[in-house]
Amino acid sequence: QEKLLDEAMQVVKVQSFQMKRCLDKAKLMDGLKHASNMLSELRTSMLSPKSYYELYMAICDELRYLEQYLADEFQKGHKVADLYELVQYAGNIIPRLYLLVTVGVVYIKANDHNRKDILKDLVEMCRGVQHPLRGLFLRNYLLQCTRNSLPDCQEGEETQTGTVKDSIDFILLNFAEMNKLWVRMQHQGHSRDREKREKERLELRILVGTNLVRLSQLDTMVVDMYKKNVLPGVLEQTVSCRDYIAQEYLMECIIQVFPDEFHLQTLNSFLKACADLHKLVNVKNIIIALIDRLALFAHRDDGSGIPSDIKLFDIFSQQVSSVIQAREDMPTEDIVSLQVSLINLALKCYPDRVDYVDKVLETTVEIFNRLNLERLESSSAVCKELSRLLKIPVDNYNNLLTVLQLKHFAPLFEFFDYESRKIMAAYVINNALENSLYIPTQEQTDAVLTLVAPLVQ
Amino acid sequence: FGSNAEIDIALDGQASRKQAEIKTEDGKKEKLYLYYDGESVTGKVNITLKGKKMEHQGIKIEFIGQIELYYDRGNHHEFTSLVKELARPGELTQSTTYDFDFVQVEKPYESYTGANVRLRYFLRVTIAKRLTDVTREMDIIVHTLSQYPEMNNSIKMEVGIEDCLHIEFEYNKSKYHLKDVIVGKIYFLLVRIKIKHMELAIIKRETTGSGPNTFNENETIAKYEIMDGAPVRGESIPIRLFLAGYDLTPTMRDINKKFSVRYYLNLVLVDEEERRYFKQQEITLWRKPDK
Amino acid sequence: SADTRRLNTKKQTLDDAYAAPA
Repeated sequence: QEKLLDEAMQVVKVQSFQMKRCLDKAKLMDGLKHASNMLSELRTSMLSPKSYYELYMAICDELRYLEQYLADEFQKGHKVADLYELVQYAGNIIPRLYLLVTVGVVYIKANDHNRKDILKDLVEMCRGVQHPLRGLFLRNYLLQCTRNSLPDCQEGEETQTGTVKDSIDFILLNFAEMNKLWVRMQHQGHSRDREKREKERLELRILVGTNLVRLSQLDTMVVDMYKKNVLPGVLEQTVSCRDYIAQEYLMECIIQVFPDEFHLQTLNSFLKACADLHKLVNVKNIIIALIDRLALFAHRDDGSGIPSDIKLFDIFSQQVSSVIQAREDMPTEDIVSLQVSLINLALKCYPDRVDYVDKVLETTVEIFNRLNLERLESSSAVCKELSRLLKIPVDNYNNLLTVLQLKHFAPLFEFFDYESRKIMAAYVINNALENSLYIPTQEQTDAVLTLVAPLVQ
Repeated sequence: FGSNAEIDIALDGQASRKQAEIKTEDGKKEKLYLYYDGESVTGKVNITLKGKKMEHQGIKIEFIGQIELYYDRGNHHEFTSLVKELARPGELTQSTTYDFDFVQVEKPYESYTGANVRLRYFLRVTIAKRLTDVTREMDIIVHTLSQYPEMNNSIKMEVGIEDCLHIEFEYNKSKYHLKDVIVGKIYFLLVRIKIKHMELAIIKRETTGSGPNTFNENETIAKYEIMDGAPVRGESIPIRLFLAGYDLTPTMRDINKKFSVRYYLNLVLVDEEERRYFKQQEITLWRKPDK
Repeated sequence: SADTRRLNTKKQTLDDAYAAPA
């Protein structure tokens, strides 16, 4: 790989030098010929994704020179007639399309042509590259070159340049094609190289994710547009691709890249999509990431908090139930982890709503009953998660009597084995002692002692 | 004996007349003055005497359009032949200039230099002498122009190999002018082979001779890669091929019953084992008048 | 100048787009 890359880089060095020399002498056609020769190195099938990336970056640097040269010439009024057509004379598709993107961007920046038409043409013409690796990098080049040229004004202000809706269409199409190529990589090569291929795919994920980043950078995209145009398009590709590597990455990417205000308005769609993901996707982590993020958002000093019309807990509670029901293979400990997140959400965002906390515990009881669970082994992951779950209200309220108001707290103790029940019993008693809890009534005493029966009987 | 003379032909309006390029037999390119059908061919013949005088049996100028088949060099097939007498037999005592004027000359075919045949138009001045004539030839180029065809259907077809590869290809026209653009698409209906890439080739077929002596010479004028990598079902691959980038002539069908030049688009899919799957389709090329 | 606009194309279904090569 090192040798192959070195050889390719040498060609790039020589051709780019010649290209610059010709451009400096205003010999554009000759310069483009050298650029095309340089770009021909990207036709290779011999390089690994990592090496290809290095070659690609080196060539992009050189293409920036060409782009700047053309932009300067246009600025000075030395427009080359039909340059967009001229670069399409190139016989090989890879050099041709890289040059077309470069020239297209110059045309856009020169404001001479219809911006949205050029963007549409570029994203469509890239269909000619169906090779996954080469196609991914070509479309990444398209995305990078156009990052400052995407129309970003509202409908109604429409000019020749287009609106934010055109940018959304452009990016969504590019994203769909890139995701398709990225997913297709799994089928390349021998089955024995599957692990290596998966590793390589992971290295390339940022190429696909950049489309989502670009969407998030559209200033005039309002939440309604995100809800109606953007998220459905992204989720449609994510769910339909049925590839666990892509799904896991993209769902996490959506959470990280778009603002919390958008997530708040689209929870149902997002969480419904979680239910449809591949069984190997760690949906638990995705949902937890979202919950944690929104919980943080709710507590931000500079934030507006959760809008009152968004019943955050209800939505999450309902959708998490649906996800759990839809995903029959979800490990029980993951189910409990989700309940942990929900209970944290309830306590952080709705500290007065004891009923929310109890709802989570009730759901957990129902799930355990449905799964016919009786006794959880102390060493099991489920037991550890359940312990975690039950300690949260104890630590939060610091009042055992409040905890006992949670109707479903004590029933959950019954799922522990003796060892864990003993440990939990000691935990609640210690909490009571630390907080100098006063137990005023007989009923409450009974309730406490029943709870800590392993220590009493 | 009369002494030698130099003949020079100067066309009227040379300074403003357009020139066009044509390949010579040895593959080089030369620039010649451009004429169209019906245009008059007029000018002057300058005869420069080398010596004091020259006896001659007559001076004439001919306008000839002829087809030369390379395998039959001895026979030139003249389809146009016009003569003007410039001077009757006599004696030239000084350098002389003669005007000539071929009015509204029919030039039914386009000039062409190919692999096995050549169609040319030229002026030939002949000073007839007792022993050896003095001649001078000057070639011109003729282009035949057409108008936009009234009917210009697209080419759309589904082709395939059962259980293996099915595509639908479409080209926006069946008749293209020489600076036109082939806009098309390839839609994949079934893909069960490992495709490496796909290209569109422009093939020129020059046919000479007839009957059992027909000879076809194929030349690939262009190879244009339209797809890199392997598509799956439902993929649509765009085609945009600018003809102006290639050295093409109009389609010439059965020219004077001597030869034809036809063009074909050859869609070629190449698989991982270098097997080639192709579909050839004839297109008509025509020459559009310049603005 | 010649019309270079792309031809209209059929949209690929999602199933086809993400299907394993046949």
